[in-house]
Amino acid sequence: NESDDSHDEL
Amino acid sequence: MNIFRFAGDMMHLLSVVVLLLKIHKMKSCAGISLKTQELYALVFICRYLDIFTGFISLYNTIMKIVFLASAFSILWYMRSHKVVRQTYDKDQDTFRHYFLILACMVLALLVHHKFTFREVMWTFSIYLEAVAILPQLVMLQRTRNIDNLTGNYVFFLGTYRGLYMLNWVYRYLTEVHYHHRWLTWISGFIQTALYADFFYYYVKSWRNNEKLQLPA
Repeated sequence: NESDDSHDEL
Repeated sequence: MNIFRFAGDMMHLLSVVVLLLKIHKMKSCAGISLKTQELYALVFICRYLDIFTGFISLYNTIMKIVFLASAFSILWYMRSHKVVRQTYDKDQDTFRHYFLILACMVLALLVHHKFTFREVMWTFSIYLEAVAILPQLVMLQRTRNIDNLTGNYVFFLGTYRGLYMLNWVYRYLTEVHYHHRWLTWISGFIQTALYADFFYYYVKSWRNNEKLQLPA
């Protein structure tokens, strides 16, 4: 999943 | 989750706790920039738009709620609490923060990874977070007597993104599917670099056992 990997941070 | 990310989050949390402690126990927000606090509230709103739709972990959800709730309670204290609001030094807090919001929004519309509402708002929050400390740093420079809690608040806040940078390097080296997010890296670097001057004087005053004071 391209867009989600950086959004697992706060 | 690696140790750098966790330590970064804890620093972030600690900074908020220290600030709330100062406000709640001392009933004072002297030396604290309301404009920086408004910017952080906006940062959290725009970044955590997925709070109810995109579940990652219980840890993430709880932390998001804590950051949002603490940001709004700080704003409430500084604006509406009958004792605390009188300690707010409005005349020293003159940074034109609306320009920061505008500039970050324009930049987010121009430079992003994906042109969707969610992604542009997320990108905007990354840019805005990087510069949100500026009104506070300007205010610190004008304050002759920076109390310990305020100094520690800014120190913890500055350390948090620095630790995140170590986390990004670590993830880049260890995770196969971790994408190179240059946009976040550059913003994170700028965000941390803005504190360089402050860190220098903070460590110096701590080593010499002196009261923290920034040169005008």
